[in-house]
Amino acid sequence: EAEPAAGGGLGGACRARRLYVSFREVGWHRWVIAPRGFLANYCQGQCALPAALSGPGGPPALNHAVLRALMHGASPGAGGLPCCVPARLSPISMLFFDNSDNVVLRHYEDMVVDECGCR
Amino acid sequence: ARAPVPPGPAAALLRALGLRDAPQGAPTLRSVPPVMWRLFRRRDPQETRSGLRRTPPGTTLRPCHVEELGVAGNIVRHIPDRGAAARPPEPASAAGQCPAWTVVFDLSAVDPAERPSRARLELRFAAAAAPASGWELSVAQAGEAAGPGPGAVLLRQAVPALESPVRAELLGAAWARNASVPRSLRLALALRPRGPAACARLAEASLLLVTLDPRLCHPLARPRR
Repeated sequence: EAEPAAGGGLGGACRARRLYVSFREVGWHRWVIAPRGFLANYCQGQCALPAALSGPGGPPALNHAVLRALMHGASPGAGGLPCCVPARLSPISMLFFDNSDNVVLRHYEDMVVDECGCR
Repeated sequence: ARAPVPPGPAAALLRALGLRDAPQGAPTLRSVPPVMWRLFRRRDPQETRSGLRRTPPGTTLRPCHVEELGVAGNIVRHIPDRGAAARPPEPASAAGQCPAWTVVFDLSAVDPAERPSRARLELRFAAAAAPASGWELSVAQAGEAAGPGPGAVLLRQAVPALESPVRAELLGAAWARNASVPRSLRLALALRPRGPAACARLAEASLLLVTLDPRLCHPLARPRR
């Protein structure tokens, strides 16, 4: 269940968008006890200037990304724009049954996109 | 020779999550123990988060640490006793020589790379009456035979009452702290009254195992010293 990008394409600045991962949709609901799903989110948007510089409070821009965006502004098509990718992620915990009938609680890093950046 | 069939994306994803195969589903007659629900609710960061809002400062938990149990770890397993079905029925309230019970825990799901940090034996007993001076629990290694013949005693501990679950830490007693988790664990248990009283009955046994898989513990997430 994903938030559509503005204008149906890559419109708008690079930022995190809502994406809910449902374990029922994935087919894992028979063994995952909790949660039923989680807000994984995803990154989408343009990394042209000034978005590539990142706003206040956002992740620090990589010099390489800024220069690449500058280069693209001066000469579109040369190498393209920087990529809009996860810059800060957070973990989730999952409670599930394994194949030995154990109830398992596992902690997984890097499962939720909190912040995106141009890289 | 035929090349092995490459695993599909689902299998690769499961392996990345530390699972060998996709679990088959919820077993029948197996409920989720309250301790596991408690640990999950405490650990789940999305319990305190909604939408894209950041987790408020001060609410983040130490990564790779199980706060409620006070140990390092990122995997907690509640492992049921496999020996219950093979145990002969006990006399209702035999006095004198109390029976010993063999409990068996299948630990084959634990990866050799995981480092154990807690192995808590949890026992529930039923007794008609409690002796004034309480009970004594002894845990010994059990042989491969089905009989309850005990081997070397691993630990003994006083049990004042049986109303709440009896807990015993096995790490460092059943196997060395710095050793890998064994593939299975067979223990001989005995609960003896410290005074004249009828024997208790073992109602339920389980193992709460906490391990740390360093591959799932992001190095950047660890607090800097």
